Amino acid sequence: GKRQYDRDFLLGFQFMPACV
Amino acid sequence: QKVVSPESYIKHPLQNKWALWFFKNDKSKTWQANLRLISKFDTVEDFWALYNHIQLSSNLMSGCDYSLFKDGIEPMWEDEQNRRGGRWLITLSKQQRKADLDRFWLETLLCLVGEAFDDHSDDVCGAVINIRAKGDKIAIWTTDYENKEAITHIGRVYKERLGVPPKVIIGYQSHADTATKSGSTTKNKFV
Repeated sequence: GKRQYDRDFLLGFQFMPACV
Repeated sequence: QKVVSPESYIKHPLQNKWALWFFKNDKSKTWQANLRLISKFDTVEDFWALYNHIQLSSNLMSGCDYSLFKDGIEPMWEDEQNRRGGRWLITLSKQQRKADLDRFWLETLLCLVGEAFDDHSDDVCGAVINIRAKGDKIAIWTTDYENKEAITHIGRVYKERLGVPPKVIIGYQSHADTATKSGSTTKNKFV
């Protein structure tokens, strides 16, 4: 299937510390 | 020893790789020379790293565009994936630049990278925001103006995601009609 992400899931990552 | 869950160190991959383009209107240059690729990304984390780093659309100068397209598709009518395509067009009033523009554009981006249109997301080529003194525009571009099922599904979901009231009509126009129009308006293929 498709890799779908809903808006709240995506918004939850906006200010996460960056992965290195 | 502590076991760290992969959730905490693996970025979340997107279905597609996306390219963000910027257009700045310099009349001394050709249209194509004014179009620049900013960056590409294919994870949720890299999308935000880019989005948080660049100017909000409402801060851009008049004549500028952002375009977000699937990797391999150029943000122009002439691209093979766009030639027979069209766009769902959202036209904004001058007052909406402050109230809605940045919110609408972010919602558009989230629809694209999150594949909000289910199987019909395959028909999506990208999205464009035009910053213009006479009124800003946002559009989702799809690949086939004859694919009624995909276009209407995308239009319904998009309108709902933007929170556009049901009584407000949005139109879908083919790029061929937009390119050959004589007046300022293009006829709608779908509403």
